[in-house]
Amino acid sequence: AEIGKTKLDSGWLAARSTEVQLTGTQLTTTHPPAGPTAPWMDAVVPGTVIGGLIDSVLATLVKNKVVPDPFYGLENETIIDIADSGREYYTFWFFTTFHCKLSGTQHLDLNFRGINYSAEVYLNGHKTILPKGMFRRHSLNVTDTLHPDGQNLLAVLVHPPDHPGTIPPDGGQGGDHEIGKDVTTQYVEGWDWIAPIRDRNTGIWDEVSISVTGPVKIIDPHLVSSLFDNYKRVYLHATTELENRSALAAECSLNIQVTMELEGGVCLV
Amino acid sequence: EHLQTQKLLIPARACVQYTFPQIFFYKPNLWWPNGMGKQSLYNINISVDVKGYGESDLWSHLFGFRKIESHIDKATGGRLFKVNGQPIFIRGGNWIVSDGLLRLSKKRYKTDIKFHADMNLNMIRCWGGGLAERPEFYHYCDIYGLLVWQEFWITGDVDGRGVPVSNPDGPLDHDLFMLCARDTVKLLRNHSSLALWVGGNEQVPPEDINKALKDDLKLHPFFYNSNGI
Repeated sequence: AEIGKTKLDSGWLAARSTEVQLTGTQLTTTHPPAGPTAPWMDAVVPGTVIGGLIDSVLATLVKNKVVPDPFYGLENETIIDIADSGREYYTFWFFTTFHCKLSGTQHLDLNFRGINYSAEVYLNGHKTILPKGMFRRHSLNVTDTLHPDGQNLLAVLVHPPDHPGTIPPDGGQGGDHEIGKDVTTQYVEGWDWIAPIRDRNTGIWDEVSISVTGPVKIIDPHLVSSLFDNYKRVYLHATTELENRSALAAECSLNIQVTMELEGGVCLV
Repeated sequence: EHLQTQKLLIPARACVQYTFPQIFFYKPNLWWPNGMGKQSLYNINISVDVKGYGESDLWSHLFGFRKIESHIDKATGGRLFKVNGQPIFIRGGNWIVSDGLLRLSKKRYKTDIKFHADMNLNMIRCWGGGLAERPEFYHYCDIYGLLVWQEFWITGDVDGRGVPVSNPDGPLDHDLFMLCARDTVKLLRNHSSLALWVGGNEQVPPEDINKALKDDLKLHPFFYNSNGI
């Protein structure tokens, strides 16, 4: 497999959890969904249960005309609010497959850049919990749970925020403010000119990707410049974390290269 | 002269932090906000090769050399911003989210943010009731020269000043708030357009969170002498 990141943003299916009788282990081993047949539907990730463009569920529901588009008129009023439906109603399964065949000492990470609000990940029958928090990334080293034939089954069960709150009859800023108890975006109970978001933007709301590395992985480099002599004398300071995932010490060459794209595709190195 | 290689031995199953020797640039092209000059950006590529294996991982980012500073101006009582030593008159816009249902895409961000630049604005304030905006948002702010004022997820209305008054101590899990804040800073900190982190909207975060944020986000002493003449 080639070193680098690949986004998983196609071929997703979604289904309401209360309509799926199978476990995550069964979905990712013996009983994967065959395709967009009820209760499963086409969905695209990232996105939230209700909204998202490239989205999982409400966009799909809208596309399939199951519910009206909340962006027009008072249609939002016709979509049941999570306070009335209960959290299970907006707890959704997302399912996809991906192909990846590693060579000897390669490693694979499964990355979620944003989950609202917590999730359970099943990959080929193995379960991992993604803890709560809308604004945190998750990176799982899944090297040991990949299928030898390279074909992998991924299912994610996403749970809404713990405190979705109830929208008072007269609305108001942030509804009954319950949402503020969680570490999540606060406008979703309604604000000034924003109508309440019925699922509180539950979902895989940001990028999902897999990244292939060799034994050593680069993590979160930090770039800082310091500037002197009226900006004539400038230094670039770069710090990075590095993780050696192999059982042997790794003799590394670390390279940093700075290039400037000039007009006309000419590069200054 | 802008290619550097360092040797490093990493023990088995270990996680290390490594700082390259600083790289010197003479009169590099500086990054300027919209209306003050070009938004010069450099491609920074970091890669690691492992003996006996080859290239193990690589990372790249567009980076602009600039110095952004701000302080409360005694004369006006307002926050005065400087970029590369030049005071800048802030023409800013409020940003809630690109779409309430999080219909987020690169194309949408590019359109929204270019629109702000075309309106001759030079700052976007990301409201605390919305999101910690995404790398794609910041990428286009880097490209079009929009400085970003990014608030964390605290608002007066929901945290202690609303009607009814509620959540005076913010979210229930302060450790989770700080974990998310630290991870968000790591996600966004290399963007040239990031000008200011702000605790929340119309509200100061609970004391312990506010103190932790200030501690984590203060300038590293090493850089205090930066920009000395």
